[in-house]
Amino acid sequence: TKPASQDDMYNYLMQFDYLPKSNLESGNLLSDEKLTEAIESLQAFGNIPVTGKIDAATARLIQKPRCGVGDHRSANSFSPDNLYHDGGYGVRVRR
Amino acid sequence: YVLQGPKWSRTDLTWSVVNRTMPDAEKVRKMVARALSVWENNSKLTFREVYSDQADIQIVFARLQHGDGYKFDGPGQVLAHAFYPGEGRGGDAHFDADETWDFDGVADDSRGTNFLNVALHELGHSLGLGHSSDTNAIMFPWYQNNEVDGKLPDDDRHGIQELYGSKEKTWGPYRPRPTTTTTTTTTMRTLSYYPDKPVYRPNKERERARDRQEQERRRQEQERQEQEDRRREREWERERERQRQDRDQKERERQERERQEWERQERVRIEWERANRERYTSQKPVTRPTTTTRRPTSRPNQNGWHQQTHHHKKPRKPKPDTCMTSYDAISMIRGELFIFRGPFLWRIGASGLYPGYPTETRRHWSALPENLTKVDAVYENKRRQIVFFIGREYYVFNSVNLAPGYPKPLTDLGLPSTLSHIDASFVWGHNNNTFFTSGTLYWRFNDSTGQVEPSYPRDMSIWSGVGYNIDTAFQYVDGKTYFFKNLGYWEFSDDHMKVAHPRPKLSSRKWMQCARSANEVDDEQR
Repeated sequence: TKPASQDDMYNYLMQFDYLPKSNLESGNLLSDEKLTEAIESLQAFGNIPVTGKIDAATARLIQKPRCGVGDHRSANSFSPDNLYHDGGYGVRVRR
Repeated sequence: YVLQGPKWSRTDLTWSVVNRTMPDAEKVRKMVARALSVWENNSKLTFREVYSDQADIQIVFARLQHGDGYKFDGPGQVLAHAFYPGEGRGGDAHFDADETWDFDGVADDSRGTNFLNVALHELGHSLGLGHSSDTNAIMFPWYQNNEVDGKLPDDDRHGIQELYGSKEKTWGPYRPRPTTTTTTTTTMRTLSYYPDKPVYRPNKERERARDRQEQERRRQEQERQEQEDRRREREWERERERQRQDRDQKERERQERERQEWERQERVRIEWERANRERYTSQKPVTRPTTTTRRPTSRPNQNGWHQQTHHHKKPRKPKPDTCMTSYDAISMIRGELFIFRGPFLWRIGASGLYPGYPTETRRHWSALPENLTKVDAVYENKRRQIVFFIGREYYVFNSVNLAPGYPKPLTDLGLPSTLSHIDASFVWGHNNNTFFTSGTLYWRFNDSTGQVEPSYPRDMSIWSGVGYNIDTAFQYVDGKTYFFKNLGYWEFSDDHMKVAHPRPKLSSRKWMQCARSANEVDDEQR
């Protein structure tokens, strides 16, 4: 597994809605804790140890084939019509 | 499980494979039907295949950029994506044509990615399910060639039944199929879903007769299907006609209301002027104004446009109502604000709206088409040239003179040949990049290459809160970016990458300095 660069990680987190996609455009710098939070959220979703770091398990996870739809509801991605949206994360329905 | 966004308002849905001529089209259809039967057997949903681009769920194979702003990435990683329920592209499922697909629904990943499994997942999105973190769930984001074994994992079943209810009728007692030899590795098991399919050893003759029967049945089914489609098509056509008449009726009523409102305001204004004149004459000696120019009275005709009545000139094109119009384009040009609507423009300088506007756009830029009906978008580029987008072409002006070689087609900018028009063009104050938008997509323009960036288009949802199919956008002298749609606008908050106020504000007040009408409540007061 090739090591995941910070950029790969960053783009992956934005592509699958762990970070707001808008950062693709604004390039707004993110605080370290925001980045760590996003990595922890990805690790929890992917059922791998939650370390907040780009470790080997995480590098493997982001290379696995997957669905292109984001993992959180954010900014209406993949919604057919883009209604007004606060850009926050959708409410997850509890099991 | 996650219920994501809207669900379908009915349970009888149609689906259609778009790439019907692709080599494995038959297998794709069969697999999609099997995947849908899993969702169907665990909910009230029913699915019917049609041959129409009006189907609720369109199955598409595409590669890399395929026009929806979510490009595929070649073999590996992203396998497919789908849109949540809704009009237009809602419900559609796109599969990456660059993947090595195994269309036989078997467990052997060495032959490729199990299409049946991925289709089952993507159709979950098409029905309104988001991703689940339950590794056994079909809606788990990462591909795992897991088996459904006739029964949908609980997580998915609970989700789909929460959305569309469970089947009323109880299925016969579940008779597990004779187990297939499972391979040694952990998750390599097949998705097998035909609990009641009998196993028998047919002889050749009987099999041929059965095939003939099967073909005859399918031909009849297809014929019935096509009749059904024609009937539905006629139904849709009637429905669309009714909606069109409805819309026209509503438009006439709206314009009538506007006309009455305008006349009321006109009476109030005349009354106010008369009262002022009386007050004025009672206080000071009357000084006759040196020149009396007849102000042309303009009153909206029946379709809301203002007909300038000049007693001595032939009537010109009807002009839009300055205080009641949407904007086709808007831009700062040489430090002044230009707003375009139809073939007209307004010019707003430091002291407000110039008198005598709106005027015809071609009075400033005469090289624009004689039969100009509207300008789609305008912006002043970094070389201070003025760029007009009209239909599939763009014009570059050095001040008021058309630069040599223009107009050029949009494709010269690297935009797709399928693009019919640009909605907005603007330089974003946040990073001074130039953007073009159209429909649900936007591109970033590279001034040095003169082309849009190759990693575009992207989906407009990134400009959170603005929505799709905007009318126009621009960067104002305050450095902020404003997006416009219909009679309203949003200020955009660059830091938060979303609109600064979810509800659009009335454009005429801020940009045309129109007085607030009596029944209009200020946003602050609101």
